[in-house]
Amino acid sequence: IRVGYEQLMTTVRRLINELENQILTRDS
Amino acid sequence: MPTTSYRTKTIHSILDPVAQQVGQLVILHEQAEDGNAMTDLTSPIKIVDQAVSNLVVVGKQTASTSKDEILRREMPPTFIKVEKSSGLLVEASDMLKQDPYSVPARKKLIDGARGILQGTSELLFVFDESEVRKIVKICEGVLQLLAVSEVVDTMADILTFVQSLTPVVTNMNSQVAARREELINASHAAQLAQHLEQFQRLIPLLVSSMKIYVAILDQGKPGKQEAWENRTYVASKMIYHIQEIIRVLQAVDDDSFR
Repeated sequence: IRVGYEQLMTTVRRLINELENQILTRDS
Repeated sequence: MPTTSYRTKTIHSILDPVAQQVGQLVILHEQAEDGNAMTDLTSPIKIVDQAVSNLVVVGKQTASTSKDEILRREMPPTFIKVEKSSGLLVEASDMLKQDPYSVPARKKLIDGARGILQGTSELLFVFDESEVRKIVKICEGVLQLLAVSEVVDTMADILTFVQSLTPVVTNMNSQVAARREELINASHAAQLAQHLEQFQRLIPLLVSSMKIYVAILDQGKPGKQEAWENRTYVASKMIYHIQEIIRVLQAVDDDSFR
């Protein structure tokens, strides 16, 4: 479970970064 | 989470890794009698919290400058959810520093991760709906042009009509085709392909029916009524296919997470 939560935080961070990219590259 | 509820391949690729891990951790958490101390998650959580703050800044800028009124309205609540959930993660890491065995802290971790997943899902859905509205607007532009076909009564006007129609239809084709590629729902994707193909086939028929009508008008020949009806019929079939394309674009899967 310890490793799971660390991995989860890494994956969540990637998710948020990816979302930011999606917003930035979107045409208005 | 059923695959089709992600709606598009892009959304699936972004959300699924987190959904899988949250799902596994929920099971472990519910089953666990884990007496081991939780490692210090302060640093990874701080990074997530910072990423969320950046996301919200960028998102708010986009929301405030977008021409899409619905997007401007629907985006901000998704940020609130993601921010609150990130806050839960921060609280959890503080609690775990005090007590590495804390069960309420683990629950906050799960709730925080779930909340981020839900908030980002909603954000991606809001975005996706906005993309669909753009494509629908392009389709509606084609519908408006098709309405013009009914009042064209000179060869010069037919030429102008074709010159106007071509770029709009080309744009619609590429947008709808790209959307079709993205859709996870195979039935919707197939319907889009079918209606697009049938619409394309009718374009030369429409132009020739218009030419026949105009020729009859110019030469004063009989058959004006039939020619008019034929032109109207072809145009109405094309309108039907565009309306079906719009309907499928706007369709929501039955098991959508929304």
